[in-house]
Amino acid sequence: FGPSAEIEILLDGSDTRKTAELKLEDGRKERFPLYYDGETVSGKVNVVLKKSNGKLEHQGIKIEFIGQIDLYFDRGNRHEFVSMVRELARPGILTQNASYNFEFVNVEKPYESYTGSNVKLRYYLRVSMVKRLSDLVKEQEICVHTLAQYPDLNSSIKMEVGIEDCLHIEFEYNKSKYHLKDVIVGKIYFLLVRIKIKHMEIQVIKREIAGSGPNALNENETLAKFEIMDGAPVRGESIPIRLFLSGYDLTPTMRDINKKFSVKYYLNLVLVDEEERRYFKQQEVTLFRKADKKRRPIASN
Amino acid sequence: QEKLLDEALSVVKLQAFQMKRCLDKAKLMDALKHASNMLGELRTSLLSPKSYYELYMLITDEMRHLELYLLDEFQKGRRVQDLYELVQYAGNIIPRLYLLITVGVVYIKCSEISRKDILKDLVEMCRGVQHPLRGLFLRNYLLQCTKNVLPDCVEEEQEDSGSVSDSIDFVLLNFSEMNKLWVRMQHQGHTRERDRREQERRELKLLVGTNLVRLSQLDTIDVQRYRSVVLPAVLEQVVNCRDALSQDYVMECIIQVFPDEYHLATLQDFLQACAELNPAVPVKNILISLINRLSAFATRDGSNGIPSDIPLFDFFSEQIAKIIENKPDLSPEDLVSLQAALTGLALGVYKDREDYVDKVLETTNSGLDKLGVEHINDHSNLSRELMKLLKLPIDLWNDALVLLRLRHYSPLLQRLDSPTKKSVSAYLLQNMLNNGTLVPSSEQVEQLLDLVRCLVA
Amino acid sequence: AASIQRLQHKRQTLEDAYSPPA
Repeated sequence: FGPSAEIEILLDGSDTRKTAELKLEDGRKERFPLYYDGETVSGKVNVVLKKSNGKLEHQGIKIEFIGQIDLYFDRGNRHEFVSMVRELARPGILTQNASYNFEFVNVEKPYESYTGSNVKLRYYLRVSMVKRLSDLVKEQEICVHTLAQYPDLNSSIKMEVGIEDCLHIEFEYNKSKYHLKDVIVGKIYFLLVRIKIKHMEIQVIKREIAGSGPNALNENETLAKFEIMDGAPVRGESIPIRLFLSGYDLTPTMRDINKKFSVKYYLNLVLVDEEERRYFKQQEVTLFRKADKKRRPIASN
Repeated sequence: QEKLLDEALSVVKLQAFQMKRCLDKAKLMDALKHASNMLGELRTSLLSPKSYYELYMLITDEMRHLELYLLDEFQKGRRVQDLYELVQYAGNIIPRLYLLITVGVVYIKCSEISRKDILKDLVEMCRGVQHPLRGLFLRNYLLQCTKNVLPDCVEEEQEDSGSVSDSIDFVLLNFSEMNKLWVRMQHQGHTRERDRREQERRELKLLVGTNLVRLSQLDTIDVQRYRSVVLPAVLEQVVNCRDALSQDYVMECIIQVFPDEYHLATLQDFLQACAELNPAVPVKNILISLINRLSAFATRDGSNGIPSDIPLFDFFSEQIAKIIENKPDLSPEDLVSLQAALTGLALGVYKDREDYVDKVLETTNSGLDKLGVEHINDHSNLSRELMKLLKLPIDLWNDALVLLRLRHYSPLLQRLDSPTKKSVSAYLLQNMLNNGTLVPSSEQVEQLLDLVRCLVA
Repeated sequence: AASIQRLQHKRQTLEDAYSPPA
């Protein structure tokens, strides 16, 4: 009883390759090898027979590289946006342990790995040994990051908002696009204050939109609450903002990924008065993953 | 309040204990977490200023321990990467800024980043705390922590090390923000609690004054810099805040904290500011304080006296005249005490100028006339003040014959009630006996007997 | 440098600084 062999997937360069954390569906985090778009995914598949003198008949062994989007509310449907297959072995009988090399050259990985509230985007290798009764399958997850390099001209966000005769502020954030380890530098200038403010904070809100049309599911999550002011200012007061994004668990902005989902980020400026009334202004910002300076260049053709 | 304070102190002691334990085990991140929890007690709105101060003192004591630990680590080469950034991850602003100040000072002492940049950053980032009480204490912490690291040289010794100009900017900004918060305190809460708030504000005045003390401790601030940079900036805040309590205290603070030579060099600016103060400010006390200081300065052993190009008596005389003119509600005793201070100045600094003293006496007489003072009761404040004034020339000249030459001394003496008049007259005669003052002419004898006629007839 | 970045703030007038809260 039980599987007659164990399948191992060993990736090339795993001792030197960086790993990255991925959130699993149950909320736990695990580290997986990190790949980028265009990188070759190669390695070795080991088949280890349970019984050393046993025989294992199979109808073929293959390995697939899959990029897939799962919508939790639509479990039956998996949306594969990348699917590549390599045959490792033709049908036959294994009488001893076997090892097979594989290589997916310069694989396109257009999107970043993502685990969210209602959607998951993953990349994995799947080895299948086809057998008469039940196939032996082994999967190996990898993590993919997408890098962006925005032009130097990254306009700031500056706006005046208010409630007539009550509260007027001018807020400014130094950029509209921030990388994940960036700093939000800004200020709030009070033009009119006729309410008793208790404190002010900035929230970083992630909005995940899974699916499309009337069935789309919106999930908002407040990832950060950062107090920027304690007490009541008067007119003319200028309050500095300096919020380090590296302190929070953020992903890049993802827009209409494979027409299946989006992940957007908002800065929510919230003022709370003495009677716990809340005044807020939400502003979308773009988050992106910037390349580390030390990263190895992507292998070219 | 006691119960609330006890609860807060218990939390602080526990968190401080945990913090130290973590530091002993070199677990800095955990220690910072406990420090942050401890500092979180300073977010309270429940404590009175007095109780808050107690809490603040205990916490800042414990923070000193953290500072020393970090200094030690840095100096041993075990510097924590990006610590200045790390402490800014704290979600609540009060713990964040206290930690930032502590780490910032360590960085300054270990020359990690530009000293002037850190100082500038710290004083600017404190803007985030607009709550008057919490803001005052936070900025006081900033001032105390940076006490020994403010650059005090005319030019930068190294790149980005800063100069005294940076220190002046730092302290002046901190002072103006603290004064603003202190003044704003009066508007917090219900009008029926105004008196209590006023009292609480008085208890906190030292926090604001410490800024001026810090400025006075900068050795490279000379008269020129004081006149052109420091005093104008301070006076600008004082005059424009229009708050009597702040004006009264800060003006007094300026007099006490800065050297007398500086006051001599900036007399007109200072007196001009006095004229612009809130009518509720007891300007006479400020003037008297200044006059007395300068008199003492002029008569001190080793002093060069008042420079001849500074007409000190004229300045003060004019200023006092302006005050009297602009304050129709000035009480007679206040008028007299002002004139007494001026008399003291004249007698101390310009001993030979009898005309100065006579002028003061004349002004006093006409002032009392304008106020319609006809009869001065024996036990009144006015009587006491006038008696003080009249005794000054006796004490400082020790020569009754000079008194006889003052045309306005006798008319002023005659305003007093009989018992007081006798007392002053007897004081004069006793002074003559003690000093062996001989009256050489019959004319002078007549004048003397006329002066002390209340004893004769 | 990132840890001390700030935007230039507008200077508050003395009138505003010391006026009672509106």
